[in-house]
Amino acid sequence: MFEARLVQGSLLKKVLDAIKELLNEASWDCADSGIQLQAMDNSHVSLVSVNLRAEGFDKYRCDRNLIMGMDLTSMSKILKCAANDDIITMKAQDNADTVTFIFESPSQEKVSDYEMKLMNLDQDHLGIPETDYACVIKLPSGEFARICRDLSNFGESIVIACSKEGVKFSAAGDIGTGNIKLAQTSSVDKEEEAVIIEMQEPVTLTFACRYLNMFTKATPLSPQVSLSMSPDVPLVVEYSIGDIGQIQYFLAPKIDD
Amino acid sequence: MSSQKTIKNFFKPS
Repeated sequence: MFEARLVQGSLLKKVLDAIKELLNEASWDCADSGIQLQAMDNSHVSLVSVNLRAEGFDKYRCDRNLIMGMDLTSMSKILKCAANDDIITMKAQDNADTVTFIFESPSQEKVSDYEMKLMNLDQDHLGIPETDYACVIKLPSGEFARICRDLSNFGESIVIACSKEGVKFSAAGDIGTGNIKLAQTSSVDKEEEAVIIEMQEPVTLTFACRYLNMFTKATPLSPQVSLSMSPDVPLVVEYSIGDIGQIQYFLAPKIDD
Repeated sequence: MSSQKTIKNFFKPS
């Protein structure tokens, strides 16, 4: 028996919004410790990893490890039927071929349930090595979304250059070039408005705008985003999911031939 | 010219 109840159901709706453009289908691995999803996009350029801790749920039970392969378009359609303040419960029997989503209004006066067929997915699972990144940049997630959107007007790629002076995002294309520089904030009233740079050594890497823009669909999940970079390894774009977990996007850099 | 590698170039199947 698997059952996970989340009073803040809107978080799950936001998680789906954050992955459904990148992934058509994926497996949710349910275990005693929580729920995890790892999947590559169709072109295998990026990898998405979602981690929802068992303690983050208001009720969590997982008697046996369970892999639930889901069509994310279908799952998203179902979650669209939940109101933002609904309590969401996911339920499945051991060895089941369906999962049930239960939505309860905060007053408990309306209860809906939707059953969805599960899929058998044969997906590669990649091992992500522990890495000490040369640069970790924390910035407001809305600012990052704005930068990616603005620079996408100029070219297909964004160059992210991090040094002790700050971080510079640049794009170049037919209409010209764009550069956006962010300095580390000296003092801020609110922590989520801060730009914080932890740097061991300067790093400059180039990434595809298309993917960065898809990652920023996670913006509603968290006021801050962190970008971790090291030379010649994938960028990690990480958003926290309330207090219950985090979503990480790994994007392979573009490399000079 | 820069080219896009796949993520599999960096992370091995576990």
